[in-house]
Amino acid sequence: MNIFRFAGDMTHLISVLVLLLKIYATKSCSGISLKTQELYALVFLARYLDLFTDFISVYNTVMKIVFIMSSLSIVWCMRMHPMVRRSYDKELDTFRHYFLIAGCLLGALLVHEKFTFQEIFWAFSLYLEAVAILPQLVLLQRSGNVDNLTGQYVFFLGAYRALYILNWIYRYFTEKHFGRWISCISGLVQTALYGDFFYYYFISWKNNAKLQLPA
Amino acid sequence: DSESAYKDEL
Repeated sequence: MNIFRFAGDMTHLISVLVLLLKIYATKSCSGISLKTQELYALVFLARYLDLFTDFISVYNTVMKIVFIMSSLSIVWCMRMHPMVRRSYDKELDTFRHYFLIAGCLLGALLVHEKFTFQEIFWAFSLYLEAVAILPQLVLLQRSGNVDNLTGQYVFFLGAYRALYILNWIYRYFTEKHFGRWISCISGLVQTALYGDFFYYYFISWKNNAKLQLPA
Repeated sequence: DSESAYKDEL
């Protein structure tokens, strides 16, 4: 464990807590893409298949359970909770995310570490996580002004993977056989997709103005 | 070994 990875995990945890705070505090999920939440739930379920078979550390197991439970509870909340589901921007959240799932599944069948069930789902989860934010970014552009908690949620979600890239660079130079090209490339694509969001987020922070994404 | 070397990440 290195500081970059720990900071990345904590940033990821913060993004989940900010989203939970927004939903429970405001009893609203306006501005949040249900499709991105569903994709993330799928990412965690596909990636943590080894939750019960490989014990790595208490930290690792606890964090996996937290990410799986939180993503499933957010999806459940946005679909079932009577108050929350009413505020869902159903008509704006129209990204056809099933294509993302199909594309990533195909990609994982073609490019993976080893042709085993767990490895293919691991690669699938990395490709899917790289594009999972797309429905959310499209929704932000369509919904005009973004409330603070939603903006912070997306910011921390993007920042966590950027920290993981530093972690991979660090591990590349400190561990001899560290070849994780699939996660490095997926992580770079994922962080790049946040590029313009980070730019407008920085501008809004600098000018102390509301976050506005150009349509 | 390389197997578990990188599966320790979340």
